[in-house]
Amino acid sequence: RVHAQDAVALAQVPTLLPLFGALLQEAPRKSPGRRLPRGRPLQYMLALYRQNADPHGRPREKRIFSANAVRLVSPAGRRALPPRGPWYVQTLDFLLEPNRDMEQLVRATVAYRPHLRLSHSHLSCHVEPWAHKSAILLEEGSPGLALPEAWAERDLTDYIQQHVWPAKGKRVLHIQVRCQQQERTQIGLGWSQALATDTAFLVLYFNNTFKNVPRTGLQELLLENPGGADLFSLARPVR
Amino acid sequence: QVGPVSSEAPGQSLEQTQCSLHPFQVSFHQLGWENWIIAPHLYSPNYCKGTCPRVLHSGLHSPNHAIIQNLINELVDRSVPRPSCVPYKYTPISVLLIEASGSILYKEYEDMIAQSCTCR
Repeated sequence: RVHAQDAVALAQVPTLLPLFGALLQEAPRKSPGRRLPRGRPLQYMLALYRQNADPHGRPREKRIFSANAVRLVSPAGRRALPPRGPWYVQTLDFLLEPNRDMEQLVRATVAYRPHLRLSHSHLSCHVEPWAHKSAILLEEGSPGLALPEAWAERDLTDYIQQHVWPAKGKRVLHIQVRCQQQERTQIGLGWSQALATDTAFLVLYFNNTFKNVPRTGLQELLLENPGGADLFSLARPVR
Repeated sequence: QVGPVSSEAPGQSLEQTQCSLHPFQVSFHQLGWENWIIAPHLYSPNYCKGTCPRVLHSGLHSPNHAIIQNLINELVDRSVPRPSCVPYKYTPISVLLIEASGSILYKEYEDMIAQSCTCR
């Protein structure tokens, strides 16, 4: 087991232990007692995992996407707009924060549920990116991936790469989930509850591995590390 | 003048001692990573173990240097060790994990599973 102090020390020397450096960058800091996520996002990613890797974790030969990292991002904020006729609209805010220099975004989609069942009615939904002043309409994305049942996907790769994906720092992607009531019945307050639980989330595809971390030489590492005198003696050539 | 290949430890067969791949499985729970790795539960890194023979057959994919080091050990200086039995090829592993931000990440890590061994 790697203790917290050791973990910090290991993370500071990714050149020496690139795997630990990569793993610890991604590991949660508050690990003890942490609850694993549940619900639809987890189900979605587990389905994606099973499609792309066998039970031992070996990547399958025929994978459904050409990326070696896929991140599911849940909305950081959501607002339900007042209903208008048969339309029920919700705005979702996704925080985009590239946390690695070597992350190359190759695909970005919004996964959503196209049909929401309520007790006496059901809603047909679609999603679109939402700028504050005007809605931006895009063509429907490619239906190439085998998605878990009951999920649809909207490809936003070009939009996110051109308008949202930050070179540095944080940006917010606004998405509207627009649902239309199919029957002329009273929905009541149930719609906001139905929209409040994981109706849509962002799925980002990257091409990167910890191998792509630029490796500095041992000498450079030691020069950057003021307390590296002891290590430096190890690096001296032996006569 | 290279001698015949023989078992290194008396009483043990050549197959038992010669450099080869050994299956080994560990759980992420045993590594203390179960709090943030969702899948898979088990990890089979495997390992290489055994003695490198004096005559390195082609199946071991040994570099020329290993052959020379064997000769040095045999003919010149016993303090120079024989080549070591180490992994030759690896395969990646796919992991589903929880990031510090709470996002769920599918990621492939290269060179995580030893697939074959070599003497070098």
